[in-house]
Amino acid sequence: GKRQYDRDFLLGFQYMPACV
Amino acid sequence: KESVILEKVIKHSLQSRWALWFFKNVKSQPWQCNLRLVTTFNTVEDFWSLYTHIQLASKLSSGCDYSLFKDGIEPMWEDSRNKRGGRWLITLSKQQRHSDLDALWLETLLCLIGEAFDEYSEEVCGAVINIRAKGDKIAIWTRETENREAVTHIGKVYKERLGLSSKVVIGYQAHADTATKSSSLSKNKFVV
Repeated sequence: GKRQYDRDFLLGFQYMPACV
Repeated sequence: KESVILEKVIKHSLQSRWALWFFKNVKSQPWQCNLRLVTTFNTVEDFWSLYTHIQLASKLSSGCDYSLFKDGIEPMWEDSRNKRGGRWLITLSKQQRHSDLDALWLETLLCLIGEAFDEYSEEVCGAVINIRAKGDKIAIWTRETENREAVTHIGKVYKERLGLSSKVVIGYQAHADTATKSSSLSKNKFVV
């Protein structure tokens, strides 16, 4: 199926530390 | 090696790969030389690492644009995927650069990468933000003006996602019309 993401889900990743 | 494998497992893939373009107006150069591909990404995590490392739109100088397009589509009318299409255009007042611009652009980006337009997301080519002294503009570009149902669905969802009041009317203009007229005079093919 299509990968649909709502805004709250996407915003939840905003301040996650980047993978190194 | 393990962390590379782990990264692949835990990153969240987007439906499409997206390309960010930057335009800086240098009048001595032809238009296409002023347009640069910054990078492409196809995961939620890579979107944020890009977003947090680039200048906010409100901090760009006048004459600059950001464009986010599906990878393979160039952010210009002439591209075969754009030329029969048009754009839902949001025009902002000068004051809104400081109050609203960055939030509206981020919301636009989240609509794109999150495929917010349901079965019509395939109609979306990309989005553009123009930073201009006389007033900034944000637009979502779609591929086919004749797909009325898709275009109006995208417009309705977009207006709702931007949190615009029902009193505000936004218009959709065909690129073919914008290309032949002064953009401010282009007539709206649809409004929501």
